Amino acid sequence: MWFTTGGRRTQSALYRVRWAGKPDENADFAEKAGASVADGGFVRKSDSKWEIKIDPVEVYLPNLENEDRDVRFRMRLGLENSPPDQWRDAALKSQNPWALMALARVGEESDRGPILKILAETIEQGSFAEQPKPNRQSRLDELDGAQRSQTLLTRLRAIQLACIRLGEPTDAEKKMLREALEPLFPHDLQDVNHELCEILVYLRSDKVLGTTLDLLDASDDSRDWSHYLMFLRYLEDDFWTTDDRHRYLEGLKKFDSFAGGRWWIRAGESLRKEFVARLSEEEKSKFAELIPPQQPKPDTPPAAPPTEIVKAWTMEDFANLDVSGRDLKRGEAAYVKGQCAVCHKKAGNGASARAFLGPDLTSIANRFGPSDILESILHPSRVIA
Amino acid sequence: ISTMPPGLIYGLERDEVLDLIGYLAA
Repeated sequence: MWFTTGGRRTQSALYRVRWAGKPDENADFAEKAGASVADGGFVRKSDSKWEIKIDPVEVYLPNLENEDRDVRFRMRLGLENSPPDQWRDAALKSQNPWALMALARVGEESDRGPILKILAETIEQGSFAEQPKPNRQSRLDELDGAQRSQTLLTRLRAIQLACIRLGEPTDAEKKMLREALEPLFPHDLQDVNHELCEILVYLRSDKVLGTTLDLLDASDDSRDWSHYLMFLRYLEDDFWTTDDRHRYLEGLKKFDSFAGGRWWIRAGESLRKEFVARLSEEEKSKFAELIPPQQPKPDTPPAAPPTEIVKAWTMEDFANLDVSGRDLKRGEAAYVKGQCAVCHKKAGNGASARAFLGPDLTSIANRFGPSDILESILHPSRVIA
Repeated sequence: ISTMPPGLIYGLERDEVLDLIGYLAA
């Protein structure tokens, strides 16, 4: 991983972070493939990148169960770069969701039916609906590693890929998928719900609209709001009752109330414009109050700008600038009084909650020292981004 | 070119400017 710090004429640095450990000696899959993990990947060997004589069924397929996510990923790429005829049958027989995902990516239209059938059946037979509610902190541990490959999310992604890459499912296939997925929705896990909503909208499930609106009612998480309001748009008019439309418009009102950046606000405007355009004249007058965008209200009203000039400050007035031990409460008040909060968001400053015109200053201290900050205020155009 | 009006800071007392920079640099 590479990253930079600094910028805009302040001191800059470029860092590289790399793993300094030793490769696992037991990882014989790499040896079988004729390369080592340490040289950056089993798939590369001397001058022939993909043309290694490897039996995909013997090497790649079993290692899709490997506990290392990175290895699983490489194994899937290995499968995808082998002729599908060599491993198609074994992949279907294995029912491994990563293998099915690989087949969905490189297979043919005739593979779609078998892939979707296996996924629907394994989802129906699995105990995915009964997953315990995970505790947030342990969730990554719980889902990472080998377990994650077996989770519902991988299967849902494989379904999506099969539909995207191998052509639109037949009506019978759609019905089969709806029957497998509808009982799981709503789920305990948020990201599973997001994927289920997407797929069920695609499958035009009768259940998806009401359930999603219920999920929204119970959620204060902006990730839910941006996701669900976006995907429900794809449902045609005959899926919506007047009550549903009312709930969606109420939802847009709540969407507007989240403190977000400029793209959040623009997304809200676009969703609203598109939704209102689909309303009948009768509904437009019925919902007249909900249709205009809600005016954002900052937590604390913006202060009036100072009218008296104290001094036209220059850099020289603040030579040897030392701001250690300054009063942060008064600094926050000055941030509001000096009108900074009107355009620049700073986390924790309520008056700046709706500011999105200028750059976010929340973590400015990580990149700029006190003199740089003062110079940028006094000479805003000296360095142009 | 920045649209920020530097003049707004002219309405702040010296101490307030220092507190503001201290707040931003914290």
